[in-house]
Amino acid sequence: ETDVSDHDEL
Amino acid sequence: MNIFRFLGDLSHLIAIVILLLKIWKSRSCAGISGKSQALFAVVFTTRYLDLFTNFISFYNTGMKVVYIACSYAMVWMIYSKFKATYDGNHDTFRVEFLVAPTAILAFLVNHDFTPLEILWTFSIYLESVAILPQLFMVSKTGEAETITSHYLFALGVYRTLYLFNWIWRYQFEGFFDLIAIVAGLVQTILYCDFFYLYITKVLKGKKLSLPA
Repeated sequence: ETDVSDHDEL
Repeated sequence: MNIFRFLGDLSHLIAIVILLLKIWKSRSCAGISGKSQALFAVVFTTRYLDLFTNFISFYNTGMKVVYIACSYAMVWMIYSKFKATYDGNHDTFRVEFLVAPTAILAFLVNHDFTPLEILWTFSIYLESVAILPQLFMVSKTGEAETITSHYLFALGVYRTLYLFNWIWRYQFEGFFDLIAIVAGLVQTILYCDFFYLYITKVLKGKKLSLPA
């Protein structure tokens, strides 16, 4: 799991 | 980027363009929930604040700007330009029942307790339920214009394709974002009933109308 959001996905 | 992600974005864009063109060409926003569209404007605004902090790619920036611009154009058309045709009497869903719980949840369940992350998380949660005023409106009037049905279908397909994108990313990149996945699942499930009606009725050339 990531600790921050994925800013690539819209 | 994988094919599901790209087709998902494309489907999202098509949905928005369908609705913009429908309203612009018919000079009417009858049957469209201004509340859902206003919520989408909030969703895009709170999610894409990273435009000011991160640069990913021209594709990424371009799409984000287009989504934001389209959502505000939609709100402007419904609440200003074609206000006379707006069906406010049937657009009675209480949005505070969506905004308040999703805002609280974003504070409680997020990746990182920072303003940008909380707003991003809020946008993900809010997006998953933002279509409810529109679906409520369709169920209240008992019907939707065929073009509105196409819009809803393309919008539903978008998040469904993102689910496949997330499966792909988990499989090949080992990446998964539980917040996005759970919200995306909820969002897709909300469209299931509509998908059924769309396939059984609209694709057979009938107007979407619900049994009384």
